[in-house]
Amino acid sequence: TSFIIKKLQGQAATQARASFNGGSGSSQGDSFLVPGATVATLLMLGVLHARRMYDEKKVEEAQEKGIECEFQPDLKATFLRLLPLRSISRCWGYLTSVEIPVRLRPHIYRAWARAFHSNLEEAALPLEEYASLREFFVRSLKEGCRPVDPDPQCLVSPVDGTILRFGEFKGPGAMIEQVKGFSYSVSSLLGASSFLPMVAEGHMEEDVDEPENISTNKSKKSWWRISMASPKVWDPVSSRPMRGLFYCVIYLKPGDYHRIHSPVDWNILVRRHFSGNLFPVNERATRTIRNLYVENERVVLEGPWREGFMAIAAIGATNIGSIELFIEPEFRTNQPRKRLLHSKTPEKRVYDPEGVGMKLKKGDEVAAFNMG
Amino acid sequence: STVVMVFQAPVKKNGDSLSEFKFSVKCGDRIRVGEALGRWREQ
Repeated sequence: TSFIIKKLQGQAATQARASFNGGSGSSQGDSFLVPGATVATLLMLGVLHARRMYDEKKVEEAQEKGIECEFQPDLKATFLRLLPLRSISRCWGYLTSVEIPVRLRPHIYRAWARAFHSNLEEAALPLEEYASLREFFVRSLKEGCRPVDPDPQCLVSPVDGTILRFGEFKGPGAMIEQVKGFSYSVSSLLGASSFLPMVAEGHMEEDVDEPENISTNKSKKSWWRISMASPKVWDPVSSRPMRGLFYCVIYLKPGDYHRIHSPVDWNILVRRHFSGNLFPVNERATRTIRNLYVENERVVLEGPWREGFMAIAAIGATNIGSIELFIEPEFRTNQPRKRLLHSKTPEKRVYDPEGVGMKLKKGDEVAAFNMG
Repeated sequence: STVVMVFQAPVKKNGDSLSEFKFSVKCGDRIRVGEALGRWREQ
């Protein structure tokens, strides 16, 4: 900005001399206004960027000292609610779907990798093969890049990312802290019709049959009970350990590998799609937007595994508004809404065969996030 | 984007069984697909 100001001052000085020597003051004066507006805009952008960097530095210093940032809604969060974020997200998707000329592709993808710290060595295909940025974004990795932990008694990460929160639910009311000072309930994240067992229990069948917030019609309970009827669950001897209910929140940066894999061997019985809003989900948004994960568009996959209940919620964001399911290729998210007031009830699908669902092995590809 | 996992896993039961799920990560850790989030032991 200082370089531009010097340049413009020099230019203004020469023009002033020229006008003094009889040039036409008015046109010279106007031309000076244009650079002045440019400089003012640049200055404003510079100030905003400097302030944002200062805020981020403050947050980082606080985190290094172990000080947890508190939830503080601000004007920007309120302003975001007024924006057509879903349309903006779809426009971004159209933009990133534009086919890039082959000779430009490596340069553009290397620039993206540099900006977002992606590892290009792992991309399964040569960079020229990705026709658009959107195709590059949802790239798969070379064989062997993500070995699955062979320990049969471990649960693996479904995605690349940063661990934001994890823990065990103890006592009634399963709440997850979005950020210090603000929590959201798991049943609102997974949906009221979730089979979420609400308390730690000694036997799965006790709770599975009577989950608190589920409509107790016999057919639904029966096939859920059947689907849970793995030998482990029906073991009459109460030597089996109790089961706790745990959670883990993982944040994916724009440069991360964005495919979702199976964390254990499990059966996916049901998929729920909540077409909510598409707020950004970066660190700042989690500190300022209330109920961020419960309001954003998301897809919930639910089913049993050998140790009980398993659910994965994939939550979209403004820049990454699409969630594609490899187990349901025709499924789409972030579609234009037919009605202004969208219903809060999720669109649901039960996978065949009913009560058994889709069988997945630990490490199998399940879904992918994509732009737009 | 964000992924939230909610799952059941074994916990210690009145001390007589030694199976208990424990996370093997910390907040802020970078993790990759296939790496262990947590383990339990049945002895």
